[in-house]
Amino acid sequence: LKDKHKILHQLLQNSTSPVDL
Amino acid sequence: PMLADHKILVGQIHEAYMKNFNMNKAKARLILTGKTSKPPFIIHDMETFQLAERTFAVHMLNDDCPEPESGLQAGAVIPAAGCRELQQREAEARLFHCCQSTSVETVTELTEFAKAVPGFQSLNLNDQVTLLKYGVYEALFTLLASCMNKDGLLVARGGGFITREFLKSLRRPFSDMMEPKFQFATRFNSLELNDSDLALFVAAIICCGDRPGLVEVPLVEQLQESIVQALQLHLLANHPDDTFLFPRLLQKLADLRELVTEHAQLVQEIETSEDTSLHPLLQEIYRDMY
Repeated sequence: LKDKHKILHQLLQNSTSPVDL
Repeated sequence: PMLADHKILVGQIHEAYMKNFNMNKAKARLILTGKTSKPPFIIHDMETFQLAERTFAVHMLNDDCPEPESGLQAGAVIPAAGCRELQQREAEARLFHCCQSTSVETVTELTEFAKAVPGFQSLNLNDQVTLLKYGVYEALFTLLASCMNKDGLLVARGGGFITREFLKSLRRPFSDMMEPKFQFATRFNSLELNDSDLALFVAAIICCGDRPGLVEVPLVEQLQESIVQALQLHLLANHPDDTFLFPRLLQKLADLRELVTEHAQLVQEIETSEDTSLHPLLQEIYRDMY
């Protein structure tokens, strides 16, 4: 699941400013 | 103690909602009912769309609030008849990209909101991903309803209003994109929920124990149970004259699932037929979804 959802993982683990999305 | 607990939970979820979403129903309704000093710029055809695009882009670069009216004279180029069709196709593709950017922004807001729901971050990380993967589009279409009335949709953080007729007039498959959302919004808005009700409903959408692939189902169900119970008690207190509001709202969950399934199919069709690329975050969400 982690490999297929890297950005979701990243959003969940970091505090976001809408990152480099 | 139960009553006190549920009130605390309601307060926490409402606060998370107000803090994390740029637009809310109260704000949207003020704009849609003309109660703000500056009305939104109305996009009703390709020309007004292109004017809005230029104006909003300039103001976004300047990190300023959009003021569409002031930029109208600047770049108002009306395309010659010969290249109109090509320009129209390009404009439709750009419109699709604008929708994607808004979706990405809302997904990030929803993620932050979910993280602030008490108990969500204690769940298994894979389960948090699963809940977001399956919940964000249902939540997104719920939030979208706040920005809609029967005639159109607020865009660009309330700076623009895109008409339903214009969206319907686009070429297929783009023309099929928003109409089902308007139909859902009309039914959903008739329930007259406010932002505190919506906050709990969105939390209940995300914390849902029957998403495919959840590992620790009982923990998610426990969280879901506390949110749904808080929602029920809150609706009874907040809408004492509407005793069937809670069951009616639960029925909307099924409508939302159907809406997302149809939407995912349409996006796939657009990706294939229009040769457009989907944002990586949205790709993750749609991949192997249903």
